[in-house]
Amino acid sequence: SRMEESIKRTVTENLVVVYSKTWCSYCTEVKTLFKRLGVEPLVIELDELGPQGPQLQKVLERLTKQHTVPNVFVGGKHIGGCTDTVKLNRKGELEPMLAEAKGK
Amino acid sequence: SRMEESIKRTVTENLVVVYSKTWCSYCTEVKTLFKRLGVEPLVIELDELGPQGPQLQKVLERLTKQHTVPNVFVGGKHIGGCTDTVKLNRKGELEPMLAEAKGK
Ligand SMILES: N[C@@H](CCC(=O)N[C@@H](CS)C(=O)NCC(=O)O)C(=O)O
Ligand SMILES: N[C@@H](CCC(=O)N[C@@H](CS)C(=O)NCC(=O)O)C(=O)O
Ligand code: FES
Repeated sequence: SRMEESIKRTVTENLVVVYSKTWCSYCTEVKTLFKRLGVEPLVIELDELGPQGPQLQKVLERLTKQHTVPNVFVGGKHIGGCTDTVKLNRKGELEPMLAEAKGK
Repeated sequence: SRMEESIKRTVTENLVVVYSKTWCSYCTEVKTLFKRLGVEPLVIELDELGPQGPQLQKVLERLTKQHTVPNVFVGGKHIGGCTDTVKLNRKGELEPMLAEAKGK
């Protein structure tokens, strides 16, 4: 579908992409984490897209099996939500992932 | 106002009250925390009350200066949101507060 293609293009053309909602503290946490690591994520606020928001959230669910926000991609790879991202960082695996994706 | 009186009654008649939204992970965290401490909070899901939800959230803001969820009360006392509650627990101050309120 067109939205699916648009998501795939977005996540491959941007180092970090976070599908988010403006009021959500878990989304805030994940955006802050990336900024602290020196990376400016591309943030797509699903609640600011009118009726397109829920549509996008549905397509994301089809693509990632995840229906929640934040929905996080690094180097085109789906890494999960807030807890997954924080875990990856605590294990020391997030920064190497970012460095490798940057290098490409 | 009637809603203000209803909130005051609710928070004084229940050991722990959490004003919450069903989809919110910060609210889930706080509910889980109290259950782990052996306390069953009274949970009011603001997104399940139709038009009353936003009204209640406004009155809570007037009463507590807090417009966000979760909005947490222990022993009738406003303690704050998720971060405040977690902090209080880490400092070892939450359980004494619960014990004292239970005693009353
Ligand atoms: N463990 C997940 C929790 C994700 C989650 O439950 N997200 C909530 C918001 S905090 C959500 O998307 N709720 C449904 C919605 O807002 O559409 C994570 O760490 O990201
Ligand atoms: N630091 C606060 C953050 C509270 C917060 O930003 N809550 C969000 C949801 S996670 C909120 O209420 N947003 C506005 C709304 O949903 O009406 C806490 O720990 O509770
Ligand atoms: S909406 Fe509260 S943490 Fe996401």
